[in-house]
Amino acid sequence: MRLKRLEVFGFKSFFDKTVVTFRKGITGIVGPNGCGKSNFSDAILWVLGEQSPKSLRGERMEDVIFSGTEHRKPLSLAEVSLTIGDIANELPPPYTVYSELTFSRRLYRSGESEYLINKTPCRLKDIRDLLIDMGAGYHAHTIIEQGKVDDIITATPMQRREIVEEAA
Amino acid sequence: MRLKRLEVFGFKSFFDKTVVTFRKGITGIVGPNGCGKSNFSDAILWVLGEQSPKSLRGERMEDVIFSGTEHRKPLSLAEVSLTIGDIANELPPPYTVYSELTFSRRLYRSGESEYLINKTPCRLKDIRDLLIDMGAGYHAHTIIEQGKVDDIITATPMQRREIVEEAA
Amino acid sequence: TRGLFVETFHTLNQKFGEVYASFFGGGSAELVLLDEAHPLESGIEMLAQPPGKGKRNILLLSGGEKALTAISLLFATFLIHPTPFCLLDEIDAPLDEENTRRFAQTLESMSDQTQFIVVTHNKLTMEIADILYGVTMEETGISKLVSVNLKKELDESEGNPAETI
Amino acid sequence: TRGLFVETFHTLNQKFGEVYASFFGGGSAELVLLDEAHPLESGIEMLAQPPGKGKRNILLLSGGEKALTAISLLFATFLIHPTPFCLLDEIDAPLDEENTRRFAQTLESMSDQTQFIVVTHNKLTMEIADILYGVTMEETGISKLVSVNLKKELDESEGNPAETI
Ligand SMILES: Nc1ncnc2c1ncn2[C@@H]1O[C@H](COP(=O)(O)OP(=O)(O)OP(=O)(O)O)[C@@H](O)[C@H]1O
Ligand SMILES: Nc1ncnc2c1ncn2[C@@H]1O[C@H](COP(=O)(O)OP(=O)(O)OP(=O)(O)O)[C@@H](O)[C@H]1O
Ligand SMILES: [Mg+2]
Ligand SMILES: [Mg+2]
Repeated sequence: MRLKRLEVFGFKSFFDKTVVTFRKGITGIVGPNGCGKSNFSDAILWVLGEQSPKSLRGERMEDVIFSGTEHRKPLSLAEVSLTIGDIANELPPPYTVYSELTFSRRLYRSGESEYLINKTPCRLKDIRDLLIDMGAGYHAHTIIEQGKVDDIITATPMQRREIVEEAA
Repeated sequence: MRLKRLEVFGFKSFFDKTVVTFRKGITGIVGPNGCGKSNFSDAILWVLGEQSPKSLRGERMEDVIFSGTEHRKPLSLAEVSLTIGDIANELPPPYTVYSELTFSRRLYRSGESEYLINKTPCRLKDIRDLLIDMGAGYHAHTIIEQGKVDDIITATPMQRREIVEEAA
Repeated sequence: TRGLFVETFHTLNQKFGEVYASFFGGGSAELVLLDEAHPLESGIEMLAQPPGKGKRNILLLSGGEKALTAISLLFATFLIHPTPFCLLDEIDAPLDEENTRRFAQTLESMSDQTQFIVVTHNKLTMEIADILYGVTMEETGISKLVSVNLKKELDESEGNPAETI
Repeated sequence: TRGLFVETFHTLNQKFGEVYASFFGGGSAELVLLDEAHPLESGIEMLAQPPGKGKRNILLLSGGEKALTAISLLFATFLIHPTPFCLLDEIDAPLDEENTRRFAQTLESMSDQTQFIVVTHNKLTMEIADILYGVTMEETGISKLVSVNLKKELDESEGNPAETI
């Protein structure tokens, strides 16, 4: 499988709808302090189902919705869509026929949240199950947040066991 | 007051006796990963009286004694001396006459430790009291260890209070 | 699954040692089961010894050595259990120039099996990117992505906008 | 001492705001007593708002913004309570080029009242040092200090040995 495209709208500092296409190999993200690089990586962590606001540097999940600047009012909806292509593994019905899948997640300021696969509402569990079917289930290993690289070194032996278990 | 000289011997990766003179203004310490820069700063933290092995990245205080390489046997003594000059404030007797003071700390593998002022044995309390007389008592504010710069941001409100209280 | 775990643990250890030695130019690293009799419940210790240095507690390692050791383990898990994509946010920040080069080279060699998204401030890491996006705030507080031409970026200049709708 | 604490707290807040605005080119930062009625026991909250951005929880700030905010508070305490010396170990690691320059300039302006010892990998910070020491391990595992001629260092070369006995 391969990441093809990410669409971010109203998520953290991404006020306007932003679309980014990924290539094979290495995609570099650069820019000055505070411009939104880690927000971009938080968007990927979020659309893949992250449930803890703390892992997104917030206190409540609503902290991910664009909350305004000097010249722009807060929004009431955050939406991120991740399109995945080149799917090698056999997927369960009804997804067997698709060559591309788009996972979406929405959060309204009311607290209501939605998950979608190819624009059809689904449950978080459906997204998680599909990710495991595609071999990307161990997302704990796939995303290393800023400043967290040596957590495995300072972890306790039992915490280290959990990390190794996910990977093995 | 001003730091004049540091002598390190048998402390962490400083096997040979090393003497460094400081200038007014800014002294820069550079070098590749793992060469001993943070060990150098640990030596200063230690000679000023640090009591927690954890703040020196060890488990027991003996971890600061040179513990060998492929070609060198471990040592049984670590010693650091810090010479301070240009002392402006009035110091209590018997130190009133001195224009320079040298604080030393030794640790033997047996666990025995010694503190000295101008080569005369003293107590840790004597060093701490003199530092306060010279205006350098708030050492928590004078040494920012690697990776710890934003601890004040992630601290709890009560922890933050302690940090501000020391400085104020 | 006990047999499976022990077998995978053993393979992970082997790869961990290999990647570590390639990063550090020698030395050794391994994971140790604290309670060999109960592998499925045992805590795991980590040992790492840079080449020529003594054996000591991993907490005494330097900032850069700790990061490189952690990256060795991460890459070792990818060698056993290839993951389709991986996102790294300034993982190269503690590394000096030499280690950044080694990290970048290894990343490049793994990028045919894993798709990497790498956030970095380091020019040496930027150079190995197949495509580079710059995140800007032309309007304060509003992030936009522009695709950047690497050659121009290193000469500190602008790029053309990505599809910002 | 209650009056003294409140007065110092107030001055610290003023300086914190000033240093912060000089680093970020505007914006505001302050410390807030959670329980104004009991200043000597109250916890302290911190608010920081980069210029043009909305007010939000400081945990949502970026890595570089957090570091620069913390450095602003540190330098503010030095303005109120000058400290004779200060040791900073890679405090500039999360900063981009522009912020590193601002940090280096501010450090330079404060270095006539405070003696700084700065560990860094960043060439922009090295440039402001009055004297530069390189730590090397000519023999693996054994640290030595050599005093370095900056001009040569930036061209990646050796230095003459410090007094290593
Ligand atoms: N919900 C939100 N709405 C609007 N802006 C937000 C929101 N959450 C966070 N931000 C802003 O995003 C900025 C942080 O962005 P981010 O952490 O992505 O920076 P970065 O590019 O990773 O920087 P660095 O190089 O310093 O790590 C902060 O200034 C913060 O104010
Ligand atoms: N007691 C000791 N005896 C000998 N060597 C030691 C001792 N304690 C630590 N070391 C060695 O010191 C090295 C770490 O040095 P230090 O943390 O100063 O590096 P650094 O120059 O700060 O590197 P970085 O740029 O990665 O932060 C480790 O490799 C460790 O093995
Ligand atoms: Mg960031
Ligand atoms: Mg260090």
